[in-house]
Amino acid sequence: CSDYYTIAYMNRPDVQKALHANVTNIEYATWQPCSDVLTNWTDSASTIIPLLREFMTNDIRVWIFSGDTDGRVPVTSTMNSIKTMNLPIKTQWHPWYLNGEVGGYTQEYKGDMTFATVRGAGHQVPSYEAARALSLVMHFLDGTDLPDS
Amino acid sequence: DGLKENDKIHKLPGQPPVKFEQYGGYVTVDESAGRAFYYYFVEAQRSKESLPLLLWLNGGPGCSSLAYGGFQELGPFRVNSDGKTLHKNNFAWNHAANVLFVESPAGVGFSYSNTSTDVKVGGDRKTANDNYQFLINWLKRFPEYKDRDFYISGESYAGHYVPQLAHTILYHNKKAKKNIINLKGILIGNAVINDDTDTRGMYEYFASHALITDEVVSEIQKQCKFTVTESKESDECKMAKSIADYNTHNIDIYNIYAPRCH
Repeated sequence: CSDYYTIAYMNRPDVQKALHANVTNIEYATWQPCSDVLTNWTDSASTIIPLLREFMTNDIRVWIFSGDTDGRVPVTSTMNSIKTMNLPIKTQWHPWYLNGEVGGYTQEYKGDMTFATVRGAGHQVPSYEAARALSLVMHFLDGTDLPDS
Repeated sequence: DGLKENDKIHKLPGQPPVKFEQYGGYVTVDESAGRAFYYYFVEAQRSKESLPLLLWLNGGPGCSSLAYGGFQELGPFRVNSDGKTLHKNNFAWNHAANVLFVESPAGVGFSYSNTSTDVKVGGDRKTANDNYQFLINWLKRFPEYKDRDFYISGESYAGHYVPQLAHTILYHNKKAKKNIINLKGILIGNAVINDDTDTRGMYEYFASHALITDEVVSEIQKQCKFTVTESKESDECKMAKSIADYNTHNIDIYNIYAPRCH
C-alpha cells in the first residue's frame, strides 16, 4: 500500500516546502505518482534493441535485471527479447548468491552485457527484495560479476 | 550562484536523523516554454567525492522517479503508513552511489510547463531530449559531479527512457569529440525492451505460473499479431486475451504472489 502513503506524504504543504517543490502552485491540484494530465504519447519505439547493440560497441556497460515474480514485464519477456539479439554467451546460466541464499540467476554475454534475475521480486525490484537489489547495483557499478558461491 | 545551496533540504518532515546531504528543486529544460523538471538528489552515505553519479528513472510513461524510485524503492527513506513520517531504508542505493531522481517528462509529479500542451502531450524523443537538457543544466548547478562516472538506471517503461537518454548522451559526446557526460553504463529492470517479445512473454509467463491454461496461451500465440494496435487484433485474439484478463484480474500482476492493498 506504499503508493497511498507516498501520495499522502507528498501532498502535505510542509513536505512540499521542505522539498522546495510546487513553488508555483501547479494548476493540477494534487501530486500523483503517475501523471493523469499526460494523456497523449506521440512516439514510442517498438524496440530498443538497436540501442543496446550501440552501447555494447561503444564500451558502455549494459545490465538487464528482472524480478522473477513480476507478471507485467516478466522474466520470460526479457529472456525472449535478449534471445532475439543472438549474443555470444560468456558465462552459462547459473545462480548468484547473497548471504548464503540464491539471490537470483544470471548469464553474461560477450560485449559487457549481463542479465540477472532477482529471486522473489516483483516489478519494483528494490521494494520487494531490497538487499538483493542493493547487491546487484553494487556489482553493476563496480563492474564485477555477481558472486557464484 | 547559490542555486545549489538554495536547493539543500535541511530535514524532511518526520525524517529520522541521517548523515548525508539531500537536495531538491527545479531545473529549467526549456526557458521559452517555461518547462522545468523537479529533482531530488541524495549524496552517498560515504565517499561521496569518489562514488559515481547514478540517475534513476521510472516508467509509465508518466510515472514519477520521486514517487517510486525515491520513496518506495531505492531512496534513503520510505513513508510510514501514517503518511506523515519516514523510516530509513537500510538498503538504499546511496550506499553505493550519489543518486539522482528526476520527475520527467513535464506533467509528472512536481514537474511543470507554462505551455499547457507540454504537460498533455509527450513522447520518447521529447523526453530523451528534455532529460539530456536537464542533466546538462543540473551539472552546472553541481559542477563537482561533471566529470564523475555516470550511470543511468530505471525500470519498466524506463527500458525506453534509459537507453534513449544514453543514446542522446553518446550522440552529443561524439559530436563534441569529448565526454560532455562521462557515461559508463546502463541498468534496466523489468524493462519494456521489444514490444513483440514483451507481450508474448507476458502470456507465456502467466501460463508457466499456472495463472492461465496452456490452451489459452496457445490460442493467444496463434491468433494475436502483437505488432498491431489492440483494436486491430482479430475477434479470436480479443476473446483469448479476455479469458487471460479474467483469470488474472484479481491478482496484482506486478507481483503475482503479493497480497493486494485494500
